[in-house]
Formats: sequence, C-alpha cells, structure tokens
Amino acid sequence: ISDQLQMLFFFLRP
Amino acid sequence: MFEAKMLQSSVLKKIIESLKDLFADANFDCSSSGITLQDMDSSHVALCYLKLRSDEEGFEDYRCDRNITLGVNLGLMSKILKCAGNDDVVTLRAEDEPNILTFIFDSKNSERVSKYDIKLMEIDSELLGIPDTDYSCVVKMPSHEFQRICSNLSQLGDSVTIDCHKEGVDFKVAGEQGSGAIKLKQTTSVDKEEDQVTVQLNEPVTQSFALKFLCAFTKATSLSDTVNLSLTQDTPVVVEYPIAQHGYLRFYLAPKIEE
Repeated sequence: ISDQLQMLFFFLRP
Repeated sequence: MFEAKMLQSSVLKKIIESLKDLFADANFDCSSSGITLQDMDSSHVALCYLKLRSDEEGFEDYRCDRNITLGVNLGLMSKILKCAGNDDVVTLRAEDEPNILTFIFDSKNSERVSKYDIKLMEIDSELLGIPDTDYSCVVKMPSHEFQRICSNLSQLGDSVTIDCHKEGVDFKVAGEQGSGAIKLKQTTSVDKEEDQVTVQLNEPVTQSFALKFLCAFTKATSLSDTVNLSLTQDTPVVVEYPIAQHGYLRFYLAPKIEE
C-alpha cells in the first residue's frame, strides 16, 4: 500500500 | 493605495481558473516588488505559489504604497473575471487598510469601463517556508504533453510513478484493471523550443504522486507552452508554469511513499 504524505511534513511553518 | 494595471485580463483569468477548484480562499500578498499568493488545499497535500513581479512588462502600471494582504474567495474572483473581455485591460485597486478589492475592466477601445467591488475576507493561512532546493532532476517539456500524460494515465490508476534517468523520464501507472507506461526521451533534433523535452539529471529519481492532484495542476496548461517538473527523492515535486512577462505559478505535491 502507499501512503500519501502531507506538505507540513516537508515545509515547516516559520 | 494599491493599484495594479495588467495588460491582459486573460492572464489573470487563467491563473484564477487554475487555482479556484483546488484552493478555495487565498491571500494575495501585495508589496512594491509585486504580488505573491501561497495556499494549501484542504487536505494539505498540495500547495500553490504564485509570483507576479511588479517590474515585468505584464503590468502597465503598478503602485503599492504599503504592503497589504487581500483575502479573496477564488470562486467569487473567477465569477468577476468572467465579466471581463479577454482583451480588456484589468486594474486591481485597494486602499491601504482594505476591506474591498476593486476590479476595473477597460475595453480596448475604452468605450466600456466596468467596475466591480468584492468584499475581502480575513484568511489566517500561515505561510509555509519553502526551502530553496537543488533538485536531483528538472524536466522541461511541452505543457500540453504533460496534461495528456496525466489525463491518460489517470484512467488506469490513482498514482503515477515518475522515473527520471539519464535517457529521459518515464511515467507509469498500475491499477486493478490494468497498467500504463509512457517513456519520454530527451529530444535532440526538434526545431521549436517549446516542443523540446529536456532532462537535467544530477541524480536518478523514482517517486510516486497522486494523479488527481497532478491533473488538477494541469488546469494551468493554458498559461505556458512549457512546464517544468523538479524532483528530488522523498520531497514534493514542483510543477512550474512560467507566466510570460509576469513570473510563474508553481504547484507543490507531497509524494506517496510505498509501504
């Protein structure tokens, strides 16, 4: 199965 | 006072049509250097980033005395822009502490001037820090080609595996009912620049992405003859549509990881 990651995992809130 | 006069309302129409379905409400951040917009979709899987530079020819006039943020419902903005002719000159205007955004559409022969005001919204979308990345692979290809690949492969599955290597780039899908694969070689001998496929490869990359988001991004195809895909293993893909005389519209999509 594949799991969709989220943007917050990569780009942090400054 | 903020006032920006764009030579072609069609550019703004295309930008908003590209965004309004996936990104509902967004902030236009206006400063002396230009207009930027950043937003995430409701599932926080996709992010868009628009940059329109004030010093490009696309703006006939541009004035922004103080940095302002214009919170807009993109669906409403799309409806207003549909009231403009494609050849109309569009002017956006707002006060320094704005609660409305004014659109003025001048027909080419200036016989018809239309004016619309929309109420602005308070949107507390915190901006994400998008790090500058040296991507392992950058593919430049015709935008209609990328749109067709996403559309064709989405018939057979919901994830596409993009495989960048030194000969070119492969797009593969495998679903319950079947599978598909499209291999693009680097073009060598095409005459027209916009028909070229080029792959700048530092490292090979193989990564999977949800096709429904990539198909949604390709609504921006009319903005540019070419599209740039930037990939690095285990990071979001960047789908960039250059906007001539203005800047660019970028989409970021988080990858799917195979368990």
